Amino acid sequence: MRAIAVLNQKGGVGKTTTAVNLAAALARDGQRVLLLDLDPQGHATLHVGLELPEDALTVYDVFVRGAAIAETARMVTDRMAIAPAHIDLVGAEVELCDQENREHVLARTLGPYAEHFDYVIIDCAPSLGLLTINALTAAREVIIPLQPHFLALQGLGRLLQTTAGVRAAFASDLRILGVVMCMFERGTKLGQEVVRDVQGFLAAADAADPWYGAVVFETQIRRNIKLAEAPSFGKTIFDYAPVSHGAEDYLALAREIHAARVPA
Amino acid sequence: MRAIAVLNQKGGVGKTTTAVNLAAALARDGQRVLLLDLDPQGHATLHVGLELPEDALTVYDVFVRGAAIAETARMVTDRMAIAPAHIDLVGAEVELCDQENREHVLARTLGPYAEHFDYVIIDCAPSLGLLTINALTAAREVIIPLQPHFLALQGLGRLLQTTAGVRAAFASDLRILGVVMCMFERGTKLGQEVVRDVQGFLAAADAADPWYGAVVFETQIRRNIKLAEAPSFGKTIFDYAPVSHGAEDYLALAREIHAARVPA
Ligand SMILES: Nc1ncnc2c1ncn2[C@@H]1O[C@H](COP(=O)(O)OP(=O)(O)OP(=O)(O)O)[C@@H](O)[C@H]1O
Ligand SMILES: Nc1ncnc2c1ncn2[C@@H]1O[C@H](COP(=O)(O)OP(=O)(O)OP(=O)(O)O)[C@@H](O)[C@H]1O
Ligand SMILES: [Mg+2]
Ligand SMILES: [Mg+2]
Repeated sequence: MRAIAVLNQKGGVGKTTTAVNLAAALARDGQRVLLLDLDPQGHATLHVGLELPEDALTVYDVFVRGAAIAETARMVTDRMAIAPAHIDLVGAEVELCDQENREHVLARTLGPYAEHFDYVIIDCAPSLGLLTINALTAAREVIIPLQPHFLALQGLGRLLQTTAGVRAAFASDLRILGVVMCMFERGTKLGQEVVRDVQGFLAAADAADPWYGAVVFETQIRRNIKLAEAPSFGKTIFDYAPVSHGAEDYLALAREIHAARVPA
Repeated sequence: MRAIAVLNQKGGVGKTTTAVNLAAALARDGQRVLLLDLDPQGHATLHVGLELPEDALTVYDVFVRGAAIAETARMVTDRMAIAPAHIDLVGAEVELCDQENREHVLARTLGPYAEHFDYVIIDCAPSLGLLTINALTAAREVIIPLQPHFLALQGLGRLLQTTAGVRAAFASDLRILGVVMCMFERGTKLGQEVVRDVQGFLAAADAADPWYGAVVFETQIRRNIKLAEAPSFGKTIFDYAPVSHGAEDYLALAREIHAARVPA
């Protein structure tokens, strides 16, 4: 099982859109996928159109009451399940403060699922708090969605430092798989500049850095209004607009990521 | 002096772009404007190309050491000054925890400037923490930048509730001036739908709601790559691309907001 965290503390850069549609693309290609919504905003849960009854168990219960992931997970499409978020997650970081081993709650609950899923894709909140630390100790790989804009580029250094900090603190083999350009507008010089900047930065990594070997994915997710419309219908791009740039790009990304897997 | 907070806890929706270019547009029209960067990311400070010497005083010093705004403010263009942010602001919320009257630090320091400036425009961080509460007790008016997308619409209710909470808790006359559509793509049905949704929501307000009388501004800020390029040159849209949709739209917004001022 590959556990991949989709992470960038800068808001609105395409994390949820990438987590949901990458999970759906992998499932279309025959992989068994669990999408884990770790953002109190619950946008991945909304994106797939999941309406939860009041007493439904969510990721909040996993963190605060020790519920098993299986008790929260619901099938969304063939081979794709979601463990939904709930706004109460906002309080989980405070409630976890006194728990033993609070950084590894998620890692411990994912353990038993290694046989059931080929992929776990974790949609993270736009912050570097305890929930995100849990994602980084549970996942072995990180994908960084990046909007190819100057302001969005500024926080990348801090994000990479945080992953290095988690790797050192917990002696894990966490590694950055790559950066995926989202909302890409071909033909703008800003887009090309940002790609070159990031490629240069990644190429200069030391063997000890978690981003050693990380790449800017070949696949660029083009700006495409259908990707922004799909969540309002509670659908992935494959159910909403299967013949669109958005569907093409996320299918290509899934294949690029699946080909990049380290042989088990 | 009008003090206006530019606020939306959803990330990446156009807060900084609006705060900087609205401030610049008001200054072009002859107003004396202070731009206050209250976001630890310091994007407004970056956007105007301000490079601070190591020992420079910033908004952090205003919060944690009682420095006066005047000691931090630097002129950016004619009639426009900025009080810059610093990454240390990340820690200010914790450091303020034990201070008396910690929600009013900003309001107290702005008091003496009522004669010096016609406008104070506050760029807020994408969160609803203590720094943002300080913005809401210092400002009398709020502008909400909104990306006309389904996911961006979800948090609007919570944002409005937070302003109502601040108004009740501190018995202030804080009011929501309006919602400005950012990154607007004319001709998409999603854009039109979001405008209608928000207009309907605002029209249904009670007299006691802080958003009573709030509107969706006529001026829509169109998506325009020049607005995303300008910060990489450390310039406002007026210095970078004075003949562009971005410059046109922010000038129109400034005039709409200035016309909406309550007679002193
Ligand atoms: N390639 C794209 N083309 C057009 N719109 C997009 C694209 N990717 C994402 N969007 C839209 O842009 C907005 C931001 O994307 P998204 O919500 O996925 O970002 P995020 O990083 O998850 O945000 P947050 O930080 O709030 O969690 C959403 O409204 C989404 O529908
Ligand atoms: N009208 C527009 N057209 C094109 N790009 C835009 C527009 N407005 C903002 N942008 C770009 O979109 C990105 C997000 O905008 P901005 O940084 O102003 O949002 P924000 O709400 O301040 O983000 P944060 O929540 O991180 O503070 C930036 O890269 C900015 O340059
Ligand atoms: Mg998201
Ligand atoms: Mg900003």
